[in-house]
Amino acid sequence: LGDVRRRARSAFLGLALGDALGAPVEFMTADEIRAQHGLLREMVGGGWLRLRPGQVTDDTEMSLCLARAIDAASGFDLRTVADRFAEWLRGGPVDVGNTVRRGIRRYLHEGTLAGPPADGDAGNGAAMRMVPVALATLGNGPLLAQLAVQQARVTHHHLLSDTASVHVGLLLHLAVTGHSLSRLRAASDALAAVHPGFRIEGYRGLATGYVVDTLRTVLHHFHRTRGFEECLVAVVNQGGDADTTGAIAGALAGAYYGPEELPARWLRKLAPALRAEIERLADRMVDLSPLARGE
Amino acid sequence: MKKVEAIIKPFKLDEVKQALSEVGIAGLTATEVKGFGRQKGHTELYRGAEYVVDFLPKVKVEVVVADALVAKVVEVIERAAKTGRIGDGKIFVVPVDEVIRIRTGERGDSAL
Amino acid sequence: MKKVEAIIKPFKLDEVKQALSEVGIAGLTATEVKGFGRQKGHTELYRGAEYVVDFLPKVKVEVVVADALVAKVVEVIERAAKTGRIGDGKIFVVPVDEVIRIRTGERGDSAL
Amino acid sequence: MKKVEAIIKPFKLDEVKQALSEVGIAGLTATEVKGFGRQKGHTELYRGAEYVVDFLPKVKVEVVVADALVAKVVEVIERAAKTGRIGDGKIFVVPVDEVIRIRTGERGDSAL
Ligand SMILES: Nc1ncnc2c1ncn2[C@@H]1O[C@H](COP(=O)(O)OP(=O)(O)O)[C@@H](O)[C@H]1O
Ligand SMILES: Nc1ncnc2c1ncn2[C@@H]1O[C@H](COP(=O)(O)OP(=O)(O)O)[C@@H](O)[C@H]1O
Ligand SMILES: Nc1ncnc2c1ncn2[C@@H]1O[C@H](COP(=O)(O)OP(=O)(O)O)[C@@H](O)[C@H]1O
Ligand SMILES: [Mg+2]
Ligand SMILES: [Mg+2]
Repeated sequence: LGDVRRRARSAFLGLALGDALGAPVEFMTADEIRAQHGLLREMVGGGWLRLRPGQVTDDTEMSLCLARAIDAASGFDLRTVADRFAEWLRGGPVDVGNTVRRGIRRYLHEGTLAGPPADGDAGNGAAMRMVPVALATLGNGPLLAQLAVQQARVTHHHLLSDTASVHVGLLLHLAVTGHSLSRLRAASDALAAVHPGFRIEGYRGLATGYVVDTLRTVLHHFHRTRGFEECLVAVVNQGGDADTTGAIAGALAGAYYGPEELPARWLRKLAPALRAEIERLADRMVDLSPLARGE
Repeated sequence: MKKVEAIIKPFKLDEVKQALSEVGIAGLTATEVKGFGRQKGHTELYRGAEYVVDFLPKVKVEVVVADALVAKVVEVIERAAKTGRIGDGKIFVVPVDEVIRIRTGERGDSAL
Repeated sequence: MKKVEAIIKPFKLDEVKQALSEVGIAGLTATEVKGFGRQKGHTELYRGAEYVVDFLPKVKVEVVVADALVAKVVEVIERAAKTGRIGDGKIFVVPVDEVIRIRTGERGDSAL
Repeated sequence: MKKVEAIIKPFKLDEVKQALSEVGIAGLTATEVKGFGRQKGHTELYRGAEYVVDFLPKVKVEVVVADALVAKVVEVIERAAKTGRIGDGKIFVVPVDEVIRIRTGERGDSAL
């Protein structure tokens, strides 16, 4: 279990690192990034949100909402999760996705924990915040699938968002429990057999907020690179929704490569209190998991 | 979808904006306008002579929202913009047939 | 209730306002806008060089009134704002679902 | 008849105007407004200190057109105003009951 805990921490930290590395170039094209930064390999801050170097955005903050809700309730309780999202929105966060805002607003006004199915809900805002649910359900695949969809539908009600959220959770389960790259690849190939849109081959560099583009960007670079830093640098320099592709790639690569591969110079840029809370919550999620409880 | 148009006192803009963000509304457009109403203008001194300015500066706030949110938005603006003195302003609710987000082409409620 | 929106020449604002108050309409909101229409812009001299300004300053007057008054208000504005030359402007009548007076919470025709 | 209201980035006004005139629309009204949305404001230097302005300057373009032209006008504005980056703006379509050309008294589609 020691190895699982180490990988769980580096998954959650990897998420934050990917978010903070990519956010300054969110919405930029690969060419614009090359013109402005050359090859982006440091925490530079700035961007359309005028961030401090190492500052995280909604990707990490919503993941923290989920982890804090699971921590406070000593387990997954959807209304507690929705309440934390609502509190976060009221606090005036640095950025909120349009679909996320619509969903939390619906919860605020109608009290419903899921919105109606909507064609416009195939964004990546639900899949980006999967780390806490993945860690808290380690050891139980069906529970992961159930809670992944529940948390997703507070803001995004779309088959592709559901599918991507469950798949990110499954890959995190496999990586945190030490499975091989080929086992992870086989899981994604199995998904593509059912949902061809998610196939890894034939990637054309689209890194938009559409969850299929997001996941293809992450998986393309994860399987072509041989290290945490190399993977994240490749993903964020693709541009587009760079903080969110960075966050998901960071979580996956963090889980797979483990804590020793997280660059110290990037970790130093994260706010110390944030880093400490992430590590505590990662441990706590694992403690609550069926795997740790021996169920 | 409806457009909620509120004519408010200029110093109330921040309060209205804050109150709307508390209920999850972030997008709005504000315009500086001149108001003529029951609240008469005021006298100003200009180059030593007194003259009546018969209008008062106001701000027009426009917020387009889904139908389900109209009543809430009106209530929130009403509460935030009210001082109880003449000239607090008016809120108009106008029907909107279609909304388009220019960046992405999204239409209808998902463009809000 | 309807909103009567009139785009008029700026120097006509006082006349329009005066004409409306003579038929009992005291409340209105005015906004400085730029007009592009058949009436082309004009040439201005700026630092000795001539350049074309393709827009003309206009004023948008917005008056929300009870249905029964719409025809009268349109007629009054039309007469007061007219010069007979290109660029006199346009009047648009837009439906309004609800009106709220912020100071008192009154709704509907009694808020006008 | 409908009013197409578009909130766009200020530097896009000329392109939008040009694109509309290519489909035969010459009349429009533009207003300088302040936008609050997902795109954050900007920092300005004032007396040497940097401070954040949370709104962004936008332009509101209003074009009243016959029903048959609405879809075309929306499409033209959408294409001309788009940069693909946050803050491109929104287009609202609002019903219009009546249009009057002040100069001639023409009403309905012939006033457009
Ligand atoms: N019928 C109306 N149509 C459009 N705008 C109006 C109307 N009545 C009032 N207003 C706007 O509302 C503002 C406040 O109205 P006013 O009559 O002074 O105060 P109160 O509503 O408190 O009696 C005015 O300055 C004007 O901008
Ligand atoms: N279709 C329209 N939609 C919105 N505003 C318009 C429209 N047509 C004209 N306008 C406004 O009305 C003003 C006067 O119109 P213009 O065409 O110049 O004169 P006229 O109506 O006398 O032919 C313009 O400057 C513009 O502000
Ligand atoms: N619901 C709304 N009602 C009125 N105006 C809005 C609304 N949402 C956005 N706007 C206007 O549109 C502009 C652009 O919106 P923004 O949210 O920044 O970008 P995007 O639509 O690209 O996500 C804002 O600055 C604001 O003026
Ligand atoms: Mg983000
Ligand atoms: Mg993002």
